[in-house]
Amino acid sequence: EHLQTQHVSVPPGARIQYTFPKLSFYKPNLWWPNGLGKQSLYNVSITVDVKGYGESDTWGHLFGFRKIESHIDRATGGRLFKVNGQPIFIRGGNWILSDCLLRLSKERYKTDIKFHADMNLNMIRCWGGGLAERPEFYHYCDVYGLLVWQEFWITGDVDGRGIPISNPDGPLDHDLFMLCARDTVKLLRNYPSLALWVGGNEQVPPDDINTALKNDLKLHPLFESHSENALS
Amino acid sequence: MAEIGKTLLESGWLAARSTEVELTGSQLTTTHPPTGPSSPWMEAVVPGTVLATLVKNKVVADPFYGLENEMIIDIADSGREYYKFWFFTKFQCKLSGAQHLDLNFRAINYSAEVYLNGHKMVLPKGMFRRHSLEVTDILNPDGENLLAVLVHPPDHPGRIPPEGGQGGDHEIGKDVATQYVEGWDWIAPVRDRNTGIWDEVSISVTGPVKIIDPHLVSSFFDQYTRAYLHATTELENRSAWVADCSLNIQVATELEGSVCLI
Repeated sequence: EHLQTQHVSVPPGARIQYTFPKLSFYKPNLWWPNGLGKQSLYNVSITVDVKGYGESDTWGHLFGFRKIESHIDRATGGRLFKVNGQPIFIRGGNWILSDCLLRLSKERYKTDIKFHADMNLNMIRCWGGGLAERPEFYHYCDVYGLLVWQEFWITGDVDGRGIPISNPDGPLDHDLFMLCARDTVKLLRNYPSLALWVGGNEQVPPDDINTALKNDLKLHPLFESHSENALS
Repeated sequence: MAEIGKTLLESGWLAARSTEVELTGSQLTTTHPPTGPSSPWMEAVVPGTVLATLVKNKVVADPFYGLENEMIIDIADSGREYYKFWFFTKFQCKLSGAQHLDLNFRAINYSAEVYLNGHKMVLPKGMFRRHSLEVTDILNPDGENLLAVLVHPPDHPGRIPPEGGQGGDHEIGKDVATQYVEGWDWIAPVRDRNTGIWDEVSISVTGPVKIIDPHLVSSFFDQYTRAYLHATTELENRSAWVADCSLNIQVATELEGSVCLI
């Protein structure tokens, strides 16, 4: 059941979206954060062969089976995280970026992130005044089991505070902000270490941006269900 | 026939300040390409920022040491043109038949004009967005392709008040870009506001149909003993005929040692 081929016809010049029938796994090796278990990863590859031509494109990604949930715990007022149904005590570190000349390398990310795992942390929070971190950052968080809290590019200092208040309505171009946010989500959404998208640092984004982010990022109804028949 | 897949363009880049280059992008990528790191051209750090390139070539002091950052002119004083830079490289690629080539920029800060073999394309504003340009029809027949990128700094680089502070005068917040670059309580201002080709540049060869942004989601039942993998992808047919495709998904895990379970 781990190899599936589907036949699809794509009209000339068209761009279509295709969903495979779901692949079922029995007792898959789950991905766990640092300290809770192994960071099992599967190599998922997708290839497309065109009749009369041969292999046309290929794509691969390391994927981890895990379920991450979080909610505001009424008793403590804090955000409580669960991974694969297990509550987890978050030991997190702040992250701004590796280097202010953006000389970002795999080696640097591997060293920085392994350091966080060696310090027995299990979450890294990417501050809103820094970057949407890069795929190589997330890859090593997958490998070493660091959950990632990724903020979008709004900060309490620059957006909507201060005397006089600066940028009360955030960036000038909200459509550009949402275009960048959507493209960033597509770039990072398959990494098992990605645990939480956050609108900004110590500040709620402008209403239209915040509403659009919440709407785009809510779990697809297909996965809301708690029983299989709703899925089928 | 070029091999299907992605190739990083991460070596052989040159850079020059735009105000020191008389030529146009079309001339740079046709009749007058730079021949090497001779003034005003220098070896460039790509991916990286303009300042990374200037530090590498010792054109400016290293801002990480002492108060050297104070020696580097801030964009607020120099003007945006001073940190508007050309980046240039060459790449080999010979397609055959129904093959297609994309030129990909995973992130640029803040906007850019791309010239390939004399053809101009624009990379719109925004620090956190990818750009993918289909360049199949403008490749050189001999396989040697000339690429020049003119990178513009953020629109609102701001000015650092004498007292510094978190985010300087907050002007950078008007753009969709990283905000720490105007300085914070933990870092001095970054003089070029991180202008540059700050993430990977690649070319990717495909056949007539291209796979775009697959999305993988897992769902669980019976205490995680039963799981499903849901996969959705976009497909683009860039040919002029209907493409009958076989779409394959394969999941393999590395068992202990080097045994692979398919």
